[in-house]
Amino acid sequence: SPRVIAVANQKGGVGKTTTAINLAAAFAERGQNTLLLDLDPQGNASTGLGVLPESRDLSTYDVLMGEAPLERAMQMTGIPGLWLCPANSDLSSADMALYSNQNRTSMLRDALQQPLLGDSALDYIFIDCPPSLSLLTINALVAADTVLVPLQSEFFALEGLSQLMLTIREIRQTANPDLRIEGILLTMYDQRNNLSQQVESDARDNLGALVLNTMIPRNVRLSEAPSFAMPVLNYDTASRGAVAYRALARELLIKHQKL
Amino acid sequence: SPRVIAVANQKGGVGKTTTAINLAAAFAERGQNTLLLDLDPQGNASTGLGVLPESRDLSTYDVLMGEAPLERAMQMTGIPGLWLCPANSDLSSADMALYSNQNRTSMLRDALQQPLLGDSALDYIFIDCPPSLSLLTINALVAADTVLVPLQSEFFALEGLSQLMLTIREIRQTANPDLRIEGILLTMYDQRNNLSQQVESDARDNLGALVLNTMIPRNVRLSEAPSFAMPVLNYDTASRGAVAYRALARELLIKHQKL
Ligand SMILES: Nc1ncnc2c1ncn2[C@@H]1O[C@H](COP(=O)(O)OP(=O)(O)OP(=O)(O)O)[C@@H](O)[C@H]1O
Ligand SMILES: Nc1ncnc2c1ncn2[C@@H]1O[C@H](COP(=O)(O)OP(=O)(O)OP(=O)(O)O)[C@@H](O)[C@H]1O
Ligand SMILES: [Mg+2]
Ligand SMILES: [Mg+2]
Repeated sequence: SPRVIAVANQKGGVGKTTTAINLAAAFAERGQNTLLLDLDPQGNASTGLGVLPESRDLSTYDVLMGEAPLERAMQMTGIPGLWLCPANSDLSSADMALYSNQNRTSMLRDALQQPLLGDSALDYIFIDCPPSLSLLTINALVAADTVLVPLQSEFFALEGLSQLMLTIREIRQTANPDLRIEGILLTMYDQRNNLSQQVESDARDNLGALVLNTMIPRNVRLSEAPSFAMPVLNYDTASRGAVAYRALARELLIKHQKL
Repeated sequence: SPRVIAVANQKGGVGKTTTAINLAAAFAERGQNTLLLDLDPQGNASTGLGVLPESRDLSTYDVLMGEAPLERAMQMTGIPGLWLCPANSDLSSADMALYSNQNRTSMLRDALQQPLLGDSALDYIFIDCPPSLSLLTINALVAADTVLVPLQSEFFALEGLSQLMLTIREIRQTANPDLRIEGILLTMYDQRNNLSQQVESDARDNLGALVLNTMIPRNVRLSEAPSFAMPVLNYDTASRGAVAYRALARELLIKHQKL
């Protein structure tokens, strides 16, 4: 069954969606059948892959609440080997809807147990999480095999990390004993900037080998690509952003012994 | 009684905390007695003003739940005329704790009814909101006179705006008929970058006079200041970030006929 990687950090604007879109696309490029599941009511990952709001009839909300099977909600993107389960604003009422449900933290895990994709099964599922530690993100952590944590190279970003690590440990002790950290990914890294270098050295000192070798540079092509409804790999294949996300895919696939 | 301004946008990382800290400091500099209320479980505004986690005994959580009066939880910052009501991670359980409460959307409004500050009453209260449309942000919108919306000059930022406007209209129709938009503030604006110019022209075309004249440029001094536990006005008074937030304070105080 597919490896499920949650892309999570409750700090806002750290590059979760940008990482989920471009890393999923880079995995697909390497021949891995990949699903991106948009778990954020903002629906940025869905928009960034060109799926308009009016074509999100079935969405992650329906899958989460057990009202539609995943294989009916997921749709093809323009990129071979990359599928999307889109999000819409229904998701913003999920927290309250789940609150009184007995299985409120494991609804997503149960829904992901049955991904059938005809004869070619999925290799990876990436989950783009919203900027909070609410029931949506908890569901992702319970469903996931590993968690990829984008860490913006800024002062406030380090502050939230310990809270996230505590939550991951709590989930491991209660609902998902196999949950592991895929890695901590430094994003929007600007080597001319002292703050970036300081955050990098703090992270590597405190978190050691959890910090991935690949760092994503600040690169305007990454923020332009979503307005053209495509990953940066397709928008500007030679950009520093595209090169970095391909290097990240390679680093992770080697770790998973797929390369 | 003080004017309450919520700084809100469910999109993450758009500059809510940076705006709340620096605008509140600029108001205090202009002689307005100002309170910054940190309503984000991340506690970034509290950290950015130098209030360490161990000195947040009484916090916004206690005030929100009606367990402590505001004037006991608020503390002085190093800046004359600027007070802080700090946040800690207790706030992350507020949503669930409030869920079954009859007055779950008006708890903050009730708590702000009694700000006594000895003989010098407060002129302004700024509320730094978390990146979601959860009960915490709803409480801020119900308690507020106006909402200041930081809008990052990026593609994904525009997408969330319509959802926020819908929520504000809903609150105005149900719980807070006097709620108005203070303004939409363009942040991290980079005039060399097409995307910034495009977001600005889209915003001014669609939102007209709601978009404030002052724009906040991308300026590294703004992101360095929190690591020195002070607003940029004190960290680097001549920086483009400091100049912009002082200009914003002036624009708003003129609008409020205080200048
Ligand atoms: N490496 C980068 N270089 C330049 N811009 C970037 C980079 N990564 C992300 N961005 C831009 O920064 C903004 C924030 O990124 P993104 O939306 O991916 O973060 P997020 O963590 O998903 O935000 P949220 O917390 O709202 O879900 C976006 O406008 C995005 O285009
Ligand atoms: N004008 C600016 N120029 C450069 N950096 C900025 C600017 N405004 C904010 N930043 C930096 O960008 C990051 C995001 O800003 P900030 O934390 O204020 O956003 P936020 O909306 O409060 O985030 P969250 O959604 O997590 O609450 C921070 O590291 C901050 O220091
Ligand atoms: Mg996102
Ligand atoms: Mg903030």
